[in-house]
Amino acid sequence: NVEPELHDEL
Amino acid sequence: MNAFRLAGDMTHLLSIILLLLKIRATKSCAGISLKTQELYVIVFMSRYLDLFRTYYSLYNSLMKIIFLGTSMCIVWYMRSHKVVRQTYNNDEDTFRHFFLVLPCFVLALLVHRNFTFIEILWTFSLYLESVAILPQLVLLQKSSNIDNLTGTYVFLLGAYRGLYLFNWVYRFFTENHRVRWIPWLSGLIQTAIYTDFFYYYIRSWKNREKLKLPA
Repeated sequence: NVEPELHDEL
Repeated sequence: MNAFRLAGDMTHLLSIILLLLKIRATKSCAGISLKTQELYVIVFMSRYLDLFRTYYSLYNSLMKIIFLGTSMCIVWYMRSHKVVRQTYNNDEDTFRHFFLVLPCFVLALLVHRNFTFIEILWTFSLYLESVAILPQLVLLQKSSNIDNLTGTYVFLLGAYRGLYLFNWVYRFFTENHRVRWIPWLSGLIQTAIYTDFFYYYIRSWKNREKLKLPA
């Protein structure tokens, strides 16, 4: 289960 | 995307626009720390490596390209523009990058979530960003004459991560996010470093006085 974590933030 | 996150990003973007405006309109980078600006280039380059690997949204990709491009543009102006570079406070901008970059990198090697190339660099960028403003704050303390644009630039830059803190609290409760110590603590430290500056900035604004930081 690879989550994008908070990588969708800047 | 929630309102805090958007407000944070817009504040960040606005701070950069303001700095570029100051440099272009006044042909001066007086009061701006090249050390801090170079640290931001390192921060963005190490954090936005995933730009070509993972696609999140057009917004996300565009903002990453803007932050990378503008940070490099600012450093170019300060180092290479024949007029602007002469206004740089070379003698007062004395902070050594090395003392921030190396400890942050070592810390990222020791404290991270996954031991992968992208994850280590992402963690490093968070640690480095949290302290990247220090050379700028040191320079402001030495400056007797801080212009409005510079003061407001630093204020907006500090406010941006503060808004992200609200964004994380909001996401924690609405999106079943787990606890994310690395970005949260880094963001908290980053915002805390500005506390003193915020106090003097707001006070000077309320009293309509010129901004001055005690040495």
